[in-house]
Amino acid sequence: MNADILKERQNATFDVEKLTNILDGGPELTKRRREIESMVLNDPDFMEEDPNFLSRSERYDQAVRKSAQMILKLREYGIADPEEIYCYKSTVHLGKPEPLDLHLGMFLPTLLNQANQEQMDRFFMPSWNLEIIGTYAQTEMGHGTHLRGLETTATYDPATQEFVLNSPTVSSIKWWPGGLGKTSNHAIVLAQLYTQGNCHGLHAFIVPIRDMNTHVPLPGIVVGDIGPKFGFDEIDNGYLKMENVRIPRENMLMKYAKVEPDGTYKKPPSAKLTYGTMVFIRSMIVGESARALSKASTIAIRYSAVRHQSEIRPGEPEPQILDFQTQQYKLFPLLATAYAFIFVGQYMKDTYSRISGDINQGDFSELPELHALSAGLKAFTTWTANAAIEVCRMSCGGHGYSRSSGLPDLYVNFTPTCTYEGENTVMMLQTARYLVKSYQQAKAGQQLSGIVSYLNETDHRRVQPQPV
Amino acid sequence: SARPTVVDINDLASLVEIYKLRAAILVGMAAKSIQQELQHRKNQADAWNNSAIDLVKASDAHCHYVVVKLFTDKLGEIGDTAVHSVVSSLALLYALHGITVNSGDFLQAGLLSVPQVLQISVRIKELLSQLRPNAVALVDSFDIHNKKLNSVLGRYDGNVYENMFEWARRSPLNATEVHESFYKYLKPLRSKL
Repeated sequence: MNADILKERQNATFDVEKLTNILDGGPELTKRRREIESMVLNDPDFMEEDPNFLSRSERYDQAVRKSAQMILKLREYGIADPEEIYCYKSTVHLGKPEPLDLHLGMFLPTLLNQANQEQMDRFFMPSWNLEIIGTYAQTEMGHGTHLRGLETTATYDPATQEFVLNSPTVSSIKWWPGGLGKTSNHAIVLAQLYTQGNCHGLHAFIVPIRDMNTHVPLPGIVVGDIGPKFGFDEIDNGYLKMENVRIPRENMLMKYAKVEPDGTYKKPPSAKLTYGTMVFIRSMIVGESARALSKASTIAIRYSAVRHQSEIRPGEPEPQILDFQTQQYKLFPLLATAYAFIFVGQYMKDTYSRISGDINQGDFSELPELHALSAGLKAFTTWTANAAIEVCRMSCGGHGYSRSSGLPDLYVNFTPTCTYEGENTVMMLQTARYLVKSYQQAKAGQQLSGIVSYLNETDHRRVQPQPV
Repeated sequence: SARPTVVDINDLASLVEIYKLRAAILVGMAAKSIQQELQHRKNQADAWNNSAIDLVKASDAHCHYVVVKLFTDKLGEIGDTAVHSVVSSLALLYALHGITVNSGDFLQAGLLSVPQVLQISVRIKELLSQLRPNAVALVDSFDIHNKKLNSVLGRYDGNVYENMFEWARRSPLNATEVHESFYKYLKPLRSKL
């Protein structure tokens, strides 16, 4: 143990274990988390080559191997709790994204939320058993956060009772979905539904894209990897072009909206139904911000305790750089922010599970507020954490530029959170829409509830700056 | 009007209050911007777009208030005195640092005076010194396993240099003492010069 860091630990004025328990949500959860971590970290099947020394293809290959092992062992150990699956998975892949992320995190949940019983019977078990490996193809080369702009079409043909899926332009090619390029053999495709000559907006369709035995792309399907990115080296983000591909009517996810055999369209009971998945994902991203910032500040602060540099008092030995006020001013507010975001992440998770219970009972009353809050906090926490990781990296001087520091990887794998699942500025504007609407209701004398109720107080609350 | 709130910069509840008021004021300003645009005979969509900067600022302030509020609320759940003390210092630092970064909003809204903002800077420096002895223990509390942290600089044992040198030696470029390019290109080059 390095002497400096040993001394630091001796100087602590509180019990680290007690604070760890608070961050985990209790001693039992700490114990269970450590159990799961040690199951993985002591398992020779998960030993890996240092990805920094591998090519992109080798990194993808290694990630797929580990994911396959992960699926087998999750079954073998009977780990089914979502939190524990997440912990197991993030330990297997050391916090990096992995090729099955969208299959586990989007394809399966969308089936659960949007498939009717017949579709569940047909698709869920093959997907659970990885016969079907799915992804979620929404974003197009020319269209992202603004969903109404998506161009892919699904035109119903009553003569054959099929949908014809088509990418009408180059900008409509599905672009970015994780696992789309080489891993998946099915995709849930978001497309504009046309039936009986009318457009009924975006709906979800299960589209087979590769032969389930040979994995060769099916006729009319042009699919592949979009090439190297800033990070996400293990992920085959892909492109998908559909050339008038026909799928059975029963492949449109019809738990809510429906198309009858003759092409008659039935609207879904509420436009808010798709909000649920988005709100869930965005709430989880708040937790990602906390985890990334916790890692970055751990690296920067421990290294700042070990590194000696320059001098504070002439003639004295080189001090630890953590003794410089400027280093403290860079790092301690970020450390405080990491704690803040951990608590906000806990709050969002608890609130989401409370409200999703209400939604299942058909009570959508708190969904708009949660939708606005999750959008805003996703943007607020990811922008802050993104900038903070870069401050931590530069606080480590030249060695922060080495991949051995872990900080370059942390940055390039975190920064997509600022643009995926809703580009941050658009998210902030979505939150603003809810705030302005609430403000106008308050002005009209309506009593607000929830986290925006302070807008009722605006007029008559003033502040007396305290004489110093 | 109600008795004005006195701001005590050492009191988190008081700071939550001014973050709340800052958010309310910025939401009000954004709403008023839209109204003004509409009065200039703009349609709703253009009025919205011409107020977008204010709208984003208002949302940012709202989220900032929510984070400060939730951090403060969490302190109420921490029973251990020593842990409560150090996490309270973090919460105070987070709130005060956020004010210095956005001091224009608070001054413009009359929520703080200039002397108070200067006092906050002094208080932040005190908090930095106060937190210094616990900095490593606070990151240890995240309990991130070395393998998940995946960093030679952030190793739990602090043995950075030995392990950085070890890591570099494993780099594929060091698989041979002399890289093949020497024989393929540099050596032939010499004989041609």
